[in-house]
Amino acid sequence: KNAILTHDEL
Amino acid sequence: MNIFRLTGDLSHLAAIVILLLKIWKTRSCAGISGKSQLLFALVFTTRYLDLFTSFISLYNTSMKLIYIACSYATVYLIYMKFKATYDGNHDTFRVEFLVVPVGGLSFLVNHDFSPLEILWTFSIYLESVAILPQLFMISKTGEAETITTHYLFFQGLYRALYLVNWIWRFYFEGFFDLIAVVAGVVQTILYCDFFYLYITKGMSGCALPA
Repeated sequence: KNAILTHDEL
Repeated sequence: MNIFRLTGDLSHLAAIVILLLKIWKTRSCAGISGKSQLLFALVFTTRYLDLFTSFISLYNTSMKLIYIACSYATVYLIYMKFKATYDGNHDTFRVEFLVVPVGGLSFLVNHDFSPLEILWTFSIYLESVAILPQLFMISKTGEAETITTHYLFFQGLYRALYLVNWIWRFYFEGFFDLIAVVAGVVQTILYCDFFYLYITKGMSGCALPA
């Protein structure tokens, strides 16, 4: 939790 | 990256560039909802804050920068350079009815209760409804110019291709982002009525019923 999530879509 | 995702991104880019070029070439933003374009600029700004925190690929970074730059350029043309041609009297959708509930929802339903993640969620929800001022404007005036319908077609096609991309990724990568998928489905549904008219009216300046 609270780790920065990576969003690989635009 | 799969073919649906790539063509989706390119459709999105096509929509943005079509609109920008239309305004630039005709020196007019008549029939274009400045409010929708402001919302899209807000969508890109709040979603791509991760440009500062994570690097995914050169493609990813450059597309983000291009989307942001183009959306701000569009807003500049509508509200500054060609302000005289902006049809503000017909652009009467109350954006607070979108921004406030979407803001509230992004606080309540998100993947992680952190500032960046809430802003990302906000952008996803907001994007799904950001076209409403434009559709509302068209339903008020009863028609859209051909080029505006092309813009809407590519906007809708982009989200439809993303849906296929998500089905693909679910089966082949086990990837599933519920928030993005639900918002994407809502967004695509908003274009269905328009798609129908676009195709049946011969892809020309359709008179769109309210």
